[in-house]
Amino acid sequence: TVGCVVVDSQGRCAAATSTGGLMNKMAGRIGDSPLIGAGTYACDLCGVSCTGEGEAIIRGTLARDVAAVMEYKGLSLQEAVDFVVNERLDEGRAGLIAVSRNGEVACRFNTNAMFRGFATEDGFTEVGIWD
Amino acid sequence: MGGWAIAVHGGAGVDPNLPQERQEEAKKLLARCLDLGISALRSNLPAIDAVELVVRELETDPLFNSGRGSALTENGTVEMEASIMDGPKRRCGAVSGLTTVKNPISLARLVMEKSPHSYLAFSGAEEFARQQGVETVDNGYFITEENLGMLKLAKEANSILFDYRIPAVGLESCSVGPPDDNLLAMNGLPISLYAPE
Repeated sequence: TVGCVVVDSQGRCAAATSTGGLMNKMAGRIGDSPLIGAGTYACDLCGVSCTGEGEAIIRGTLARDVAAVMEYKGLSLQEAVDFVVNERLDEGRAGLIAVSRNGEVACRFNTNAMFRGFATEDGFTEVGIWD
Repeated sequence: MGGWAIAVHGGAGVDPNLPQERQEEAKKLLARCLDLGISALRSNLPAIDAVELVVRELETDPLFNSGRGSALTENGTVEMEASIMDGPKRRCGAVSGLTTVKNPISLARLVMEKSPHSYLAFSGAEEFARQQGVETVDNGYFITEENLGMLKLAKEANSILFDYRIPAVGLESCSVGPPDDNLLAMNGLPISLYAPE
């Protein structure tokens, strides 16, 4: 699975996710990537893209929950991302990237690694794989 | 406003034995995609255009599990899916079951922009792709030798793998977690948790 989340200079957020799914999956299987609210979500507050065990991401409505805990619990982006990965995946394994309308980036994963990259307007750039 | 920002990912869960040069290849692709997004944002493209642009690049490169290089179904074919969402008005588009569309994320965008719906799948999505004149290719375009090898291993292990990289020595030894982690099942098939997504 691949994904990208962006907040632009006007503070608008967007998210996009694309995948081939699981190797050896049953034909017709649909995972989290096309499900708005599970693998992909964006609103006024943030943009989120997820990857990992699709079935766990679907059950946990992972992407929407990041926005919801920001909206209803008043958590910051990183706090929301930490909360969702820690509390919503049960035994599932997944990771996600997120941006907020304030120009923050955040990421979290409970797998052994995640291919990821970040950049912000103030010059911060990072590309990583391992924990 | 805090300024623009961008994040990209290429999948969670990585084969612990992934060779160094493959890791460098992956980092180079991620960096290239970041640069693409950064120049789009510096040219004041809206966020929705930037995410589509970057994911198209990731779909076109066979390194990660999307577009060309997608994981294979049990039948050895490719069925792709994607979704996109624009924050301000929470507009969204999604597609599933694509077999010939070269860039699924752009079809998802067209579902959002040019259809009265939010989600199209399988033959309906393929028909919409033809109506919209998006670039289509034979299903074989998406299939790579490496993934054919992965599928073979997955079938031998009778398991579903979350991603397309698998250690040369087979599933059992790739686990990093406690042994019983590997016995979790999904849909009746054993899942190897540390076979990467």
